[in-house]
Amino acid sequence: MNVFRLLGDMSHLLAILILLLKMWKTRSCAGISGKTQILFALVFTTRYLDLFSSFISIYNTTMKLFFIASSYFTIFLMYSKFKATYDSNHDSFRMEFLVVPVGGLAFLVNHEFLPLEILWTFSIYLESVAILPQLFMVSKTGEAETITSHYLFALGSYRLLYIFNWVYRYYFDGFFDLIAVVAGCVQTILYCDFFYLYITKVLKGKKLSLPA
Amino acid sequence: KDSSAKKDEL
Repeated sequence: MNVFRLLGDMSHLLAILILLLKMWKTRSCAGISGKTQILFALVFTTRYLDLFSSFISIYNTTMKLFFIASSYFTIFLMYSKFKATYDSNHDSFRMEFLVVPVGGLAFLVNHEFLPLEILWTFSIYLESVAILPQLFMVSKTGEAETITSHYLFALGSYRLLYIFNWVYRYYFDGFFDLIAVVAGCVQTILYCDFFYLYITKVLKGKKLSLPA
Repeated sequence: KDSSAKKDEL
C-alpha cells in the first residue's frame, strides 16, 4: 500500500458516500445515470469474486464488501425507492454497446486464459468505460447538480490517483500490470473534459453546464 | 510485468 493508492481508495469511497448522501438528502436520483450504477455493480461483482478465496487484509476485504453492498444499494434506491425521480429518458446510453465489446476484448486480451482472470480483465475494461452513460446523460441534460459534479470529480480522481500508485509501484516494487494501467489511463482520459469544466466552473461557484 | 502477483488492488 502507498499514499497514492490509499488516497485513491478514499476518493472512491468519498464518491460513493457523496452519491448516497445526495440521494438520501434530496430523496431523488435526478441527474444520475442508473445504467452507470448497474455497470459499476457488474464491475465490482466480477472483480471481487476472489473475496472469499484469497484474503489480502482486513482493509481489502471490508472495502470490497462495502463497494459491492453500496453499488447494489444504489441500484435499489434508483430503481425502487426513488424510482419516480429516475430520469430514464435522459439515461438512454445503450449498455450493451459497452458490455459486449468489453466482454469480447477480455477474452482476447488477458494475462491468463482462466475464468477468474478473464472476469477480472472484463471488470477492469468495463470500469474504464462504465462512466460513459453518466457523462452522456450530463451532456444530454446540459447540466449537472453541483453535488453530482463533486461525485464525478471524486470518482474521476480515484483512478487518476491509481495511475500515480502504478508509477510508484513500478519504481519501488517493480510491479506493473499493463492491462490495469492502459484501462486506468483510458478511464481517466474520459474525465478530462469534465475535470476542465469542474475546475473552471464549479470551483468558482458556478453550476456545471455543458456548452449546449 | 509480474501481473500474476496476487490481485491486492481494489
